[in-house]
Amino acid sequence: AARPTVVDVNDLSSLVEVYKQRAAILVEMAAKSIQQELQHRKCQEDAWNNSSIDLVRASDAHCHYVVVKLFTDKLGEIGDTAIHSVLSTLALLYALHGIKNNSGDFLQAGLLSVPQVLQVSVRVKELLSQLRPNAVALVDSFDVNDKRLNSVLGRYDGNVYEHLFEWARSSPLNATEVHESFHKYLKPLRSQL
Amino acid sequence: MNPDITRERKNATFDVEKLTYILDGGPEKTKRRREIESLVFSDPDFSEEDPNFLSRSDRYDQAVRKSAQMILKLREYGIADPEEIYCYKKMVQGNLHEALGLHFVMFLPTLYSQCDAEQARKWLPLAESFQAIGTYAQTEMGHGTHLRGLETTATYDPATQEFVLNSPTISSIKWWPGGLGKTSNHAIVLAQLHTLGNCHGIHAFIVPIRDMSTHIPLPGIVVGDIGPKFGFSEVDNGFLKLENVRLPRDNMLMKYAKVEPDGTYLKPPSAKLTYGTMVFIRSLIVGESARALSKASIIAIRYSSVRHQSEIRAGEPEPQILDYQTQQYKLFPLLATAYAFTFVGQYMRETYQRISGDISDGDFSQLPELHALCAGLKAFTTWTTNAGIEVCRMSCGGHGYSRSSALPDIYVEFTPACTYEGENTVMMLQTARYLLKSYRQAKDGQQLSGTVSYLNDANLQRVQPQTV
Repeated sequence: AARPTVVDVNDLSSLVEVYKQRAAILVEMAAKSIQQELQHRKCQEDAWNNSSIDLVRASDAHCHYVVVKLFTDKLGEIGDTAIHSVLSTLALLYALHGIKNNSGDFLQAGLLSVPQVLQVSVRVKELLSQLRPNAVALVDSFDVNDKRLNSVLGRYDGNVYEHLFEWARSSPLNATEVHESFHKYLKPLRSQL
Repeated sequence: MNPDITRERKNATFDVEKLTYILDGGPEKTKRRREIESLVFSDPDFSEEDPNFLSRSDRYDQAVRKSAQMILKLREYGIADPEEIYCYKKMVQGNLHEALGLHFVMFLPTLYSQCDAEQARKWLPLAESFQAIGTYAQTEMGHGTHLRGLETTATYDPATQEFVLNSPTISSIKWWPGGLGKTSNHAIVLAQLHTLGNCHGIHAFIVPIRDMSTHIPLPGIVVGDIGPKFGFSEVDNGFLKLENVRLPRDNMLMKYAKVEPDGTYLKPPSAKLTYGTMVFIRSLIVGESARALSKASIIAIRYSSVRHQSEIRAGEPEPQILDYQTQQYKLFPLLATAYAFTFVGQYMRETYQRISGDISDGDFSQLPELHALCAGLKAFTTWTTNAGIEVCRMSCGGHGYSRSSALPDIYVEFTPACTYEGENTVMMLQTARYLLKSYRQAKDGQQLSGTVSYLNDANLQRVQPQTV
């Protein structure tokens, strides 16, 4: 196993580096899987197909690295201190949550130690609490008009239950108090029982 | 205003408006977007019946009515910028899709990018004035992402200087294209080109499918709607069976590849050029992932701030659901992902514009990387978003199952993104092909550029798989 890269779980550029190395190692593992298949006298196409799970994982890791990197790069463009702070918290949560969900990759690649993965879990919980006060403001920032969102639950004014009841009442099935099926089927049924 | 949500807004530690500007790409864009929104939302012509209470046919009818209104109003207001058109359409559609979608997003862009000068003079005025309403017929009943497997044939007849288009088998019937069933009168059909006894692979042909005045299907054309689906109720996804339909030679899009009158075939400069439209669409899909996940997050987080359930401390009033760590753990990483994908979507749009400019100047050098990156990010973002919308829906308890929440619509209208424009696993394998090629170049000492440059990293030799 390789010497674990020193990763500062609070430093986004350090996390970008660890995602980059995870991707590089998974690409290399996929390449070596193909190589081994070829050494077992498989043709190129079969070697590719017999390595496709590794290949998909390598691409997934590459894309994950690109997303973490682009999120981090974007922070460099944000001048407003308060916004930079809350977006940094989001970016950190995104990167650490990704490590938590794929910890096997990072451990297997020798990029993180078990104590570091445990540290990531603790840090994720802290970030959830940090974000709690800003959760509604962060979704408000998407600025999606109620008419476009078209959701009783997601209304800007939060008056969910009144409008849920109103929406149900407008359903065509409620156009009449007694649905015609009562007279057509249920009433005749009773008279035959 | 609900008191809980009012209090939540007071807790914010940053200026929401400023963050909106960043998400839009600047205050001017926010201002312009809101202007366009108000044009739509204050317009009585766009008032509609709740689609949840309509039949499929009525939903399609209402959608076409709104699309027709939208086209007239875009002209009336002089909205011509592609991004603003896109924004206007999104406002009109809400969480749903529209029958004319592919005319805008596939048919027109393909004509712009693949018509030679003479063809552009003929077809663009027809398409821009909606005389020709078009779609893009690539997928077949038995063939999708793997383009080389498409069976539809286009055989050149030098005697009449025509192509004969045919669906040779049941599995070759064009299947799924939006707007194909009842709306379009033309389709760009992808078919295997045969000329002088040779097959030259997939090329694009403009095929008239309905009479431009009566809208009746033309001879040799069997066309219709494929029936109800999981979602997309407003879209007439259709089927198209071609029975030896003859087309003039200049109905093959010939900006790049050409067939001479005698049947001689001239190759295009890059085999990937037919992919140009797909790369464009895939870069848009990344932005769609961000929008869908943002909407689902808005709904789940706002509702979680007004919904009270159970208790954290015995005897105390029911707390807001958002105070439970498990609810935060479900929703906040998805909120972070929505922001991440928004910024990735901005990057992809800028990158596509930059590289497609290079392509127009004849520089194809970055197309392979863009093609690979678009394929991978399309798969990565749509898989994550697809799962994320479902987490948001279930985080709303029973009401997430009501169509009034919009979460079922957001889910069923988004989930096809994992299979259309390239099935995700195939996309990941396409990206892997580029990664492995880059890896071998790095091993041979070549200096890589762009998002794969990390493969030059000297430390790559660290991990040696152990022989078992």
